[in-house]
Amino acid sequence: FDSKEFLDKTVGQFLIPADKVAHVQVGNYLNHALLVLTKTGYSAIPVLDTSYKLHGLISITMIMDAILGLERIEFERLEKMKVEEVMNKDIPRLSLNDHIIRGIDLVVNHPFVCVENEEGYFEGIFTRREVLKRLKKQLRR
Amino acid sequence: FDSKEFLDKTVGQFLIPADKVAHVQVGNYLNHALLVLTKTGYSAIPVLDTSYKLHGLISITMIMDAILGLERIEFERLEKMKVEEVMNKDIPRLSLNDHIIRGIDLVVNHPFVCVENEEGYFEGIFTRREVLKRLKKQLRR
Ligand SMILES: Nc1ncnc2c1ncn2[C@@H]1O[C@@H]2COP(=O)(O)O[C@H]3[C@@H](O)[C@H](n4cnc5c(N)ncnc54)O[C@@H]3COP(=O)(O)O[C@H]2[C@H]1O
Ligand SMILES: Nc1ncnc2c1ncn2[C@@H]1O[C@@H]2COP(=O)(O)O[C@H]3[C@@H](O)[C@H](n4cnc5c(N)ncnc54)O[C@@H]3COP(=O)(O)O[C@H]2[C@H]1O
Repeated sequence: FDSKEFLDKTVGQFLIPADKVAHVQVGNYLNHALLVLTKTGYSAIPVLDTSYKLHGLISITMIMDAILGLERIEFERLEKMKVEEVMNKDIPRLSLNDHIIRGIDLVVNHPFVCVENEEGYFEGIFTRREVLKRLKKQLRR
Repeated sequence: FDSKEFLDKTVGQFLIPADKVAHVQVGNYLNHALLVLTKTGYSAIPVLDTSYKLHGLISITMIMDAILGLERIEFERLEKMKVEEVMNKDIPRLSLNDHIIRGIDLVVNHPFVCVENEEGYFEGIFTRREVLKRLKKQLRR
């Protein structure tokens, strides 16, 4: 096993770039977010604003939780509530130049982590799959 | 890096046992599965039969896909369709004695893989988190 494959790499070298990442905007209604999540098949995606700054994550589970009433599923809320009322704002963030070990620490408990630049603009995501793909390659040597 | 931590281990040593894994049954209606998925917060869970044999996986995305009509979300289907009509039956499976590298190969593309015994009874799940937890520990040495 050549741990150099991991130990001298940065987060940026494992990045899924922003133009390949499905996202929604803070001002979108929940029905739009539910459609994007269902059609792309992703369980959670980043939430950006119109200037491409990162604000949080939204998942299909968060949306279902928000509309699940005591007696029935309150579907009319999908057209009344906005993404910013339901999203998770308390998320870990990475920078392109972070050492890879900081990324690996975070994906132990998060399926993916958003990467932003110093001004808070969204750069892309760091995913468990990219880490596991390289682990497999290394162990197979 | 001590790759022995990985190279001489079996899938069983990383297992989340069946009694800790949320699941639904093939005969449940979709509204029951949607409730279990939303309340546990898991994006996908195993589908078993009454004798605890593994039949497939069901996810919140599969359920939303099944009820998303052209004009509107057809919520009445949640009480009419069953889990077995919507679940994914074509899933990878592992055995307790499989070498860990076979588990790692599979979690590159699957967030978790179900483990079953020779007769097909469900034993538990092998997850990305368990692999990444140990990778982090090893790299930190
Ligand atoms: N369309 C697709 N094509 C190929 N494989 C697919 C796929 N959709 C899902 N997968 C596989 O399933 C894993 C879990 O997807 P999930 O949507 O739950 O969780 C995903 C999703 O929430 C987010 N994600 C990944 N790629 C994304 C993208 N391009 N845009 C937005 N979110 C993304 O990051 C999480 C972890 O991604 P990761 O790649 O490690 O792991 C992915 C990947 O291995
Ligand atoms: N209640 C909770 N407590 C602590 N952490 C939580 C959690 N729910 C989710 N997570 C974290 O989020 C990751 C993704 O969860 P997800 O539900 O999309 O995807 C999960 C879920 O579909 C399934 N899974 C994990 N544990 C399960 C369980 N006890 N019962 C049923 N399914 C489980 O395996 C996938 C991968 O799990 P993994 O542990 O690698 O990765 C989990 C874990 O790191």
